[in-house]
Amino acid sequence: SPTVSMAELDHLAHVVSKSHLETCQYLREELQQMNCQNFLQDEVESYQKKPREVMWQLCALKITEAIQYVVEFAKRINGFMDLCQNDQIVLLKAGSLEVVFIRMCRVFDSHNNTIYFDRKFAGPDVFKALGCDDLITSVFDFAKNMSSLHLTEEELALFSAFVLLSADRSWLQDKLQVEKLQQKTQLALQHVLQKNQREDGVLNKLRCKVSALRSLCSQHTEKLSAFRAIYPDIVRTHFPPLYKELFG
Amino acid sequence: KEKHKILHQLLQNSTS
Repeated sequence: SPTVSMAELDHLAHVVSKSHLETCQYLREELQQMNCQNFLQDEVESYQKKPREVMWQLCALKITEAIQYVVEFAKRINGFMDLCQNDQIVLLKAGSLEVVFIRMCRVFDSHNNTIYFDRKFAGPDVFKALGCDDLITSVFDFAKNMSSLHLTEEELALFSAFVLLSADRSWLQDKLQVEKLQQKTQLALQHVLQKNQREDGVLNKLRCKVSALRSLCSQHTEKLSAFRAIYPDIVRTHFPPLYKELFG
Repeated sequence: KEKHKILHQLLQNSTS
């Protein structure tokens, strides 16, 4: 593994954390100040009554918006833009949705199992019309587990960068370079966890989250394929082009 | 490149 000084790790943590905050779509304080409410029962019902394809389209749009912020985050991670374009695209194709799932825990309210969506807090029942209850349950469970770790923004930022810089993605041209960046990010994450006096188990718990994230993404791909098989024209004509590029 | 046109564009836009 690379030799890195403490000062270098501090600097890396600072830069990644700043990039994360600059590109995180919603600041926690903003959401608190907005005093967002939960959806009322009749609002929940109106989401549930939406045609399946309309709800899918809405969620594809929200995911795409969130991913655009993740792309900006990636661009500001040290060394990411020095990778060849093939590898930048491979990493974003495989990792951008995973980072969206990580970021979800910032807008998750564990008291009532709701998540910020479409300007209010929504429980799993809001997403019923999608017709993929198992995926929604998995996403909420993940957000719940992730938020129970009570990571700081700096820790979340470094974990997001670590996931984005996964060196084991297929089709990377310069695996070694990505591996170096990922190792440095992991060292910075370890350094910050130690500095924050987190117990040793946290890093292991985060490692387990990596496989949970992959499983969520493959579930999403399966659900999308099943949806596309029934509504190919809706996907072709109404889904955001970036979403189709990433998951098509 | 054609396959990932939008991603290419997003990556090439200067960070704002």
